[in-house]
Amino acid sequence: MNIFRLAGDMTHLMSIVVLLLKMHTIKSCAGISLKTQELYALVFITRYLDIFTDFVSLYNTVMKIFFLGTSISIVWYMRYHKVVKQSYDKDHDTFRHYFLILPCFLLALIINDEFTFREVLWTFSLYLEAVAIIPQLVLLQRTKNIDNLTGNYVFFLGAYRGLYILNWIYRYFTDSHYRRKGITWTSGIVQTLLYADFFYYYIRSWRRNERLNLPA
Amino acid sequence: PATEENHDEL
Repeated sequence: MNIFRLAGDMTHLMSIVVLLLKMHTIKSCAGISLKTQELYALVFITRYLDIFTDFVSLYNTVMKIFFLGTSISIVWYMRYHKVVKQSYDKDHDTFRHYFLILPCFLLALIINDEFTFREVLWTFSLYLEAVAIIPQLVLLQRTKNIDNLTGNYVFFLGAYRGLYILNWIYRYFTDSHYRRKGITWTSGIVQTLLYADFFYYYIRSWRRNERLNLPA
Repeated sequence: PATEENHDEL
């Protein structure tokens, strides 16, 4: 474990806590894409299959349980909670996320480290995580009003990915037996690039102390 | 072995 990875995991945790706080306290999910949340739940379910078979560390297991629990409960809140679901913007959250799932699965069948059930699903979860934010970014483009919590949510998610790239660089240079992880790195870099545009407008609006609005 | 080293990250 290194500081970049720990900071990355904590930032990822923060993004989810921000979202749960928004839903639990102000009972609203305005500006949040249910499609993205469903994709994240699928990412965690397909990636953490090994939670019962492989024990890496207590930290690892606790975090997996937290990510699984929170991502599934966020989807539940947005779908079934009588108050929260009313603020779900289903007219604008129309990105057909099924078009993301199938290509990621096919790609995972072709490009993977090992053609086993678990490894293919793990690779699928990597590819899916890379594109999972797209429905959310599309929704933000459509609904101009990005409230603070939503902006912070996307910002923390992007920061977690940036920190993970620093973690890979750090491990590559310090950890002797750390192997090249082409698939993980490529997928992670693509995912982080998707945030680059958002980061630019987020930081610019923060500097100018004005409301964040993304160009059409 | 490769796999568990591969999957030590979240």
